Amino acid sequence: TFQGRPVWKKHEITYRINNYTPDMKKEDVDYAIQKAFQVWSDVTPLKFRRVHAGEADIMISFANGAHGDFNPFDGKDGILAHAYEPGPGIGGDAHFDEAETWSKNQQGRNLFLVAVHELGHSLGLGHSNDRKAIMYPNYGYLDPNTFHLSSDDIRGIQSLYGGPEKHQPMPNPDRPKPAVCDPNLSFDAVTTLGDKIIFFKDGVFWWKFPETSKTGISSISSLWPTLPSGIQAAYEIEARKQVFLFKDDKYWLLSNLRLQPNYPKSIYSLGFPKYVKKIDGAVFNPLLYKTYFFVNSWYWRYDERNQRMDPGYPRQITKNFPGIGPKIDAVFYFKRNYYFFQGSTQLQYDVMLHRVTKRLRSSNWFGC
Amino acid sequence: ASQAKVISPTEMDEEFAEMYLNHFYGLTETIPMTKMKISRDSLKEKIQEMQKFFGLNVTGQLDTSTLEVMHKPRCGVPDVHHYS
Repeated sequence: TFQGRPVWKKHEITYRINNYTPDMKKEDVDYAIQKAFQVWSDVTPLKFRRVHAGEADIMISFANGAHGDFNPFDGKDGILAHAYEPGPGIGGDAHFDEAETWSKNQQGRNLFLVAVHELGHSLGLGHSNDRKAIMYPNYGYLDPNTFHLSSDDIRGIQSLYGGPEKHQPMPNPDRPKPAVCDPNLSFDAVTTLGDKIIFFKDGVFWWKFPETSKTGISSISSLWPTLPSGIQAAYEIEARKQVFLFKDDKYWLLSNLRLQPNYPKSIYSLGFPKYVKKIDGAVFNPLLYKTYFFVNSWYWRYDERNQRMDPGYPRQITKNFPGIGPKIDAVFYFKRNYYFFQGSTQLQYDVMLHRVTKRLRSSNWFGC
Repeated sequence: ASQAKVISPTEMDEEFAEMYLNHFYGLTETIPMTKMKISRDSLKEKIQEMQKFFGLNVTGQLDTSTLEVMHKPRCGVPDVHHYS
């Protein structure tokens, strides 16, 4: 932290992007900055709100050479950016040297990584001498898709603001927060992921080893910073080590736990009609090598071998999955059963018998 | 830290190091305004401070690994003192 431990005295902080670098598309700059803020909001009670006019707490700008703060930039390389500790006026502001080549990948300087660092200063963190920390002063490229704060960064920021409020993610705790045992808890999406089952809810996911009592919770952004929160459907093709994640009309691919480039893609590329705006649940059946997609009271079947939607769909869930629906929240496949989630209820559905064989609580996997 | 190779820094290296240490470690802040010249001792002290911060061999000399770290792209916020 800085000398005197300056902090913001409030938890809702505004930011404004004053201008843009010509090196990147505006929407990529917006996204990099928003994700950089999210890295910090995931581990603190802080909330960041973007404003488009007037003075914000944190003003973000790109500038060349002398830019009015007595700390001129030095041209390409050397100093990449700087930011000021929390306070009025210039306090909290973050400046990026326009002489650098900014990018959303490993070319030049990755804006997301530098922004996470600078915003750390804007929130009151000084430099760390821990090489693993994002607050280490020297630049080093890290994959933004697998980026996460170091324990030093988290300890630092939480010493200033405390941990996140409930339902917010905690970094690598040993067991799930009690919230998972809330009798009214529903999940957004559930899938297997290797030897674990992953339960998505808002910005976090719980993980569970099905055969043991070992569980945990992580924030989505701590593992995949560029993935949005609120994943609505997910399924795994275990043989390919692929997991598909859906939100609204977009989907992402995780392969060997890494987010793949060229995503998100549009769900319409899978063959959905335009009136489908989001997927409620998705499940891959390894016996058929087909994926079922559930949308309101209807479902589609996608042939993973031919990469196209089977003809004759959509069909009504209640007609072909007796005891299920009309609408589901999430579904996953495990040991020849589908597990459908409807609010706080979970239905075990035998794939071979084609019927519901057990009625459980949604949180049943956590021994609640 | 890798073994620091002992070299004779060039005048350019020394000038660059002075600027680096002044910006990031407040080199001139510790020198009275009346004394215009940076003493060898205060320079050595600040090099040591910087080497300690970066986990380098603490020699107080401008060795290759120290200069290498100084030349890396970085954030402009000072490591141990405030912007003035």
